[in-house]
Amino acid sequence: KEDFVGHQVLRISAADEAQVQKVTELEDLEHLKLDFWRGPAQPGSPIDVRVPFSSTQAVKVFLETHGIEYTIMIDDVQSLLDEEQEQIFAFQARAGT
Amino acid sequence: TDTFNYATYHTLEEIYGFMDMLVAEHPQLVSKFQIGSTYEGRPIYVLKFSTGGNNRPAIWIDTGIHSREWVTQASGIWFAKKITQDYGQDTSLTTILDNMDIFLEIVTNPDGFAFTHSKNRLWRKTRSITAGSACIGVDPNRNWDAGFGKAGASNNPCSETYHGKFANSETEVKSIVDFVKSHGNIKAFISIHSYSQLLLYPYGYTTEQTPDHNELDQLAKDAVTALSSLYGTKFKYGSIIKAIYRASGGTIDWTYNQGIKYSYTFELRDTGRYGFLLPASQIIPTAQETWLALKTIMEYTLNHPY
Repeated sequence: KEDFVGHQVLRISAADEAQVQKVTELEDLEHLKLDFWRGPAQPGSPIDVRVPFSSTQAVKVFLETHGIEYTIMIDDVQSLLDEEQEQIFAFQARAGT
Repeated sequence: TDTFNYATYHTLEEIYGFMDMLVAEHPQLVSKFQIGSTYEGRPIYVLKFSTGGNNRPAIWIDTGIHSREWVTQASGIWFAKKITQDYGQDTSLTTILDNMDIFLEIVTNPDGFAFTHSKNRLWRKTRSITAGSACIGVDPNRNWDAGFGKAGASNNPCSETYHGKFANSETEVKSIVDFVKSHGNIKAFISIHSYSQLLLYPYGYTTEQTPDHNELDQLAKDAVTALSSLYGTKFKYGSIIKAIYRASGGTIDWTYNQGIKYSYTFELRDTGRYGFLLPASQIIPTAQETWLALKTIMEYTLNHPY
């Protein structure tokens, strides 16, 4: 299965149209392998993006350089997925007995 | 289906098994039919809830066109059960079903959904191969023939919003298109996504307002009011392009342009904690509150024929 260890989901708050445009530029940088869960829209509308571990530093530096605020929405995607799988397995085990 | 666990996520096989059980339990009310096959050859099933009549006006609901939005398929299962439980008990739903049919496609993107269970939990697109590209899949919510290929979709096959080679290139989309056209009497079309708590109406590909803008806006307001009444979940509403962003080739833009006035799309919970990874404990509350909004739209559709 695809491994999402160290992947974070950042919630980005673009304050104005220029910042939205900057985030849109990030979208075009294919080598970062970003997965936009909520794409860039109008200022004030949150932008959520899953960032692979290998791109975390680059993305955060980019955002900070341009004064774009963000928070970490999900600290480690894989840990959430593990929890989800555990719940499903637990249900299946109960159903099996 | 009484012992089916609605509070956990299920595989495609379990969901298809659930559908068969529901049909077996309520043969006078529920039937299952196949509208097509996926790129990888899986059947695409739709549940039909009908109390009789020939080609009655109908309401379409689909969940799971973006495969990783697991709370939507899970909600679809809950809706199916709810319809069978409430028919004959709930006056409003009974009146709707005595006059209209309801079509429910619980897994709109079966290949993608199977892939989320086997290989990549966060897979969104179909699984079709694009000639000349190493990347797989098309965003089935950019593949409809409504502003297809315009701004608001990507022409890069590696993008999550890749619109595909041409409109309806995806069999998962074409199957619905063919069904909607052949039926010819669908009056409301509701496509359910997650997340970000929105109720949206056309358009997404243009800033132009639809001729029914005011009516769609008022109905959206009523629907989110009903939704919020249960747990206080806050939804915003508006046209796609205003409330989120420009998106071309989207489902409900096409259905609206086909003449289905009451065309809506939901984005279910949450507001920024779990995203697509909504804990299973939230499935039932999500479905319950969404059901209230669905009922508002369905009741309005029944009472405002066109």
